[in-house]
Amino acid sequence: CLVIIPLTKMKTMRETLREKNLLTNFLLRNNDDRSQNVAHDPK
Amino acid sequence: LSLHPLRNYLDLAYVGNISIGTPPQQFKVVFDTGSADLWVPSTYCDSVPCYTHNVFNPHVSTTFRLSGFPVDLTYGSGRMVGFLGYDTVRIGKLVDVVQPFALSKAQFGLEHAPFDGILGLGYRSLAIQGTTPVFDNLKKRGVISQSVFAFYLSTQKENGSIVMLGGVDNSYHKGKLQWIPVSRPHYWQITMNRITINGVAFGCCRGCQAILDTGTSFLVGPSRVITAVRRLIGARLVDNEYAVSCSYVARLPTIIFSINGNDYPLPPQAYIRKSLRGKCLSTLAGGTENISRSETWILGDVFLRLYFSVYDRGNNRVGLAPAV
Repeated sequence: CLVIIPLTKMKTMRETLREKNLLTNFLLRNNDDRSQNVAHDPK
Repeated sequence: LSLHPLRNYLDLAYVGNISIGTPPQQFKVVFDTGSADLWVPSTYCDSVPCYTHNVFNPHVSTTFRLSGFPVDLTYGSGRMVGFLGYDTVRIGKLVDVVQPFALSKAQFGLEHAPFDGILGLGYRSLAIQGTTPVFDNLKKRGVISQSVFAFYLSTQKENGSIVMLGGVDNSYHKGKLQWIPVSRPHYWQITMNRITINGVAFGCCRGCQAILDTGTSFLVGPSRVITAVRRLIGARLVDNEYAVSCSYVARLPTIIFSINGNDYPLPPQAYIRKSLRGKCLSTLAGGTENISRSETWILGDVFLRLYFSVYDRGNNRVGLAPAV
């Protein structure tokens, strides 16, 4: 009954944005701290 | 309309394959313990991310049923607006029929995401009101025998990470699983006793809450404590990211999380990661002060790569043990 699903470790969005030189702009718009929020649950 | 916890998928890395519909349509999703909804892009979406990812076409699925209930999931680095439907979801050999899921009509900020959608494994109270999350549906339909799932996240290799559904393969951890009661069945939330660095308490002085979250890559805590830790490890803001000198990493202190009578050390090699360009970046982030009034930490992949984690819905408890 145990089902094992493989997970693949992908290149992160951060690395992709960095490669495209888009990361600094992105982080300016979402500073790292705030963007990591798991906010209060509206329920 | 349902608004949801803000999330940041900037650093998400672990994705798995599922299919939705008959005949099956394939998607890469994040198996995410920090949320409880399943959503994928759809043919109704004309946002940029939907042209760079797989999209679900309900018209070619003989088992699709429309609900139409509007959905709005907002993230720290993106947003998905869509509507609800029902269809057959296949995860490995598990067949999950009449599963509610959201089809996106618009997506913002996810064009470079290494995944198509998200499969949430949190508790039902976290899901879109009135919907049944995937794991609850699998359980309800008797598709899985044990109400448990587990994660093994590899550190270096691209492959080798797995999520287990319906049981636990104990060969993926060392020693005994240490069970910790869930303090509030919503997120996978537990009570943490203390956090110490070099024997000094750093936050969590009177106990605090910790959320085990495979959908967050970083270690996230109250901003003021994270600022103090960054100062302690000498992290500097470079191009809007906190970096340390790579030659210094080995001498940085270990962060110890004390949970339910056991210590879970997090060495600097775990909370400092090297970017593809060779910079050594901190994976500590602040911002949890607005999750709840009590102090809360998010133990993301940084922590979950070191510790094999089991999520036991049957007994509302989490099991942790050092990963192999």
